[in-house]
Amino acid sequence: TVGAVARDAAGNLAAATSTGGRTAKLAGRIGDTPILGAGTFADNASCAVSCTGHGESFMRRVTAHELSARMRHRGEDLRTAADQVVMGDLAEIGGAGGLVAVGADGSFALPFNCEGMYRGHIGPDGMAWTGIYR
Amino acid sequence: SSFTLALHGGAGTILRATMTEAREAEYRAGLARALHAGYAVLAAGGLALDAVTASVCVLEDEPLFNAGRGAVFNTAGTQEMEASLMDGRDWRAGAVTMLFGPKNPILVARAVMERTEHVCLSGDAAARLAEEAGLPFGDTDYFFTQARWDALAETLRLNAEGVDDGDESRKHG
Repeated sequence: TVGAVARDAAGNLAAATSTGGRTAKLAGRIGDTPILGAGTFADNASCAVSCTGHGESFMRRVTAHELSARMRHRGEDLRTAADQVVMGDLAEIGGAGGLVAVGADGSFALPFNCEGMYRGHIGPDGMAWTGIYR
Repeated sequence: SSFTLALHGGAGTILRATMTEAREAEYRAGLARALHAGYAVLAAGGLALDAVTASVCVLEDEPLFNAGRGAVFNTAGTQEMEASLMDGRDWRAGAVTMLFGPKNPILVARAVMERTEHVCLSGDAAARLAEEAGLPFGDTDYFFTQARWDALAETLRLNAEGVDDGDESRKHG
């Protein structure tokens, strides 16, 4: 699964996710990627989110929307909310994976609860940062 | 007024024990290409929606990543792709599932958002919309990668033996 989140200069947010699914999934199985609020979500008032990992877990915990809801209703900042949904909610049901998220304030979070996650970030300086492990 | 973009790229084995410097460099280069594609949109004052679309297209075109060209195989030995995108300005969204054929599923999801009253389309309906939108298609050779085919065979073998080697990355591609 691949995905991107962005905040543009006008402050608008967007998220996009695309996947081939899981190796040896049952034909006909639908994962979290096309399920808005599970694998993908964007709302200018809070954040944009794109998820990757064990899709069934992201669907059951409605991870992308939950992150936004924690920010809007509990006033949590992006990183606090992102860590909770990945290291708490997902891990609680054995869901492996992670997400990338950007906040309305331009902050970003790249949490994951497995061995590694291919991830990257770029800002106005144009310096492309990439990471794999912790 | 600053902008920012972040991305992830599920690519296959990530276990340190099996990672090589050459492979790591390939992955990082693919991620960097995708970052710069989105950056070019944002640096020119473009929309976040266009930036994430551009970045994901680059990742779908790179067979290293589990999307588009590098999609994994299901138990039937076929590929079913999924994609979605969402605009934070007005909560518009598009999604596709059970898709095979269009090279960039994210562009089909965007066509659902921009050319229909729906949010999600599946299978043949999504493929027909892609044709109407003039989006490029690939054939089975275009989408075939030996590494994904081998991962399918390995996973089916382990499943048949009831063994779970815990290699989540092989499952997720």
